[in-house]
Amino acid sequence: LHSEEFLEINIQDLMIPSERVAHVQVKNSLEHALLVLTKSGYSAIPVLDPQFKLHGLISTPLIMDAILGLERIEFEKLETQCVEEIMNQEIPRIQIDSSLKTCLSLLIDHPFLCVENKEGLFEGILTRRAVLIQLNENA
Amino acid sequence: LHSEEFLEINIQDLMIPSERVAHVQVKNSLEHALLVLTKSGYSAIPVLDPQFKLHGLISTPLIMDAILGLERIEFEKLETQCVEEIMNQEIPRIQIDSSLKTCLSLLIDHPFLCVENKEGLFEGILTRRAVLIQLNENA
Ligand SMILES: Nc1ncnc2c1ncn2[C@@H]1O[C@@H]2COP(=O)(O)O[C@H]3[C@@H](O)[C@H](n4cnc5c(N)ncnc54)O[C@@H]3COP(=O)(O)O[C@H]2[C@H]1O
Ligand SMILES: Nc1ncnc2c1ncn2[C@@H]1O[C@@H]2COP(=O)(O)O[C@H]3[C@@H](O)[C@H](n4cnc5c(N)ncnc54)O[C@@H]3COP(=O)(O)O[C@H]2[C@H]1O
Repeated sequence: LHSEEFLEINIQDLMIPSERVAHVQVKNSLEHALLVLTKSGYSAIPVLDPQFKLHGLISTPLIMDAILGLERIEFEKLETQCVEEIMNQEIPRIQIDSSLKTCLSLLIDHPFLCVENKEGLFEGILTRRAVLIQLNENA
Repeated sequence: LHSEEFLEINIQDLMIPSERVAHVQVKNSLEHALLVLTKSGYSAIPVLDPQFKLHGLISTPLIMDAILGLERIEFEKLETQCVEEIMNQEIPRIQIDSSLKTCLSLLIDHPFLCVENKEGLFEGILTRRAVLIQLNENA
């Protein structure tokens, strides 16, 4: 594991660019988000606004938790509630020029990190998979 | 990154033991599996049989995909179908004495690996998080 080479790697080379990242809008219904999550097969995806700013993450467990009533699953909530009401807003954000070392410690607790530019526009995601591929090549 | 030290690490020291791993049984209904997944917050968990043998993994997207009909979400399937019918059986299995190097390459495409003993009994899971923590300590 040649640490100098590994930690010099540029985030931009490892990240998945925004046009290839499945995402939903803040005002989308829970039903729409559930369809996008199920069809993409991803467990969590970013939530953006029409200006392409990042607002949070949505996942299938978060949606199921919101519609799970005491007696039954309240499926009607899928149409009445929107993503903004239940998304997770406490998410780490990194810049394109953040160091890989900063990202490594954030990736311990997050399967992926959202990359923003200086104006706060969503640029893409850095996944654990991308980092593990590099680790394997350097091991 | 001191590769000798890092790759010498013993899987048993990093793995989550079976008693702390959320799991379901092959004959459980999809409804039961959806409740365990939602309550635990995990996106995928192991499927075991009564002899504690590993049969596959179940996840919320797999369940949603199974009940998503053309016209509507067919919620009645949650009670009529069981986990065994839709679980993912193509999963990598490792032994307690597998090398960390083998695990590293498997973890590229799998968020966690299931650990079995020589008789095929489920021992626990090795997660990407556990490996990333070690990587950070050695970086
Ligand atoms: N369609 C697919 N093709 C190949 N492999 C697949 C796959 N879907 C999932 N995987 C594998 O499973 C891992 C976990 O996926 P998960 O959806 O839980 O968790 C994913 C998902 O929540 C998110 N993610 C990854 N790619 C995405 C994308 N293009 N758009 C939106 N979210 C994405 O980042 C998390 C971590 O991704 P990572 O790649 O490290 O890790 C992925 C990858 O190794
Ligand atoms: N209750 C919690 N407390 C703290 N952090 C949490 C957490 N739930 C999730 N996380 C964080 O989110 C990551 C992804 O969790 P996920 O459920 O998608 O994916 C998880 C889950 O499918 C499975 N997993 C982890 N621990 C488990 C357990 N005790 N029982 C069953 N499955 C488990 O292994 C995957 C990878 O786990 P990993 O730890 O590498 O990565 C976890 C961890 O960093």
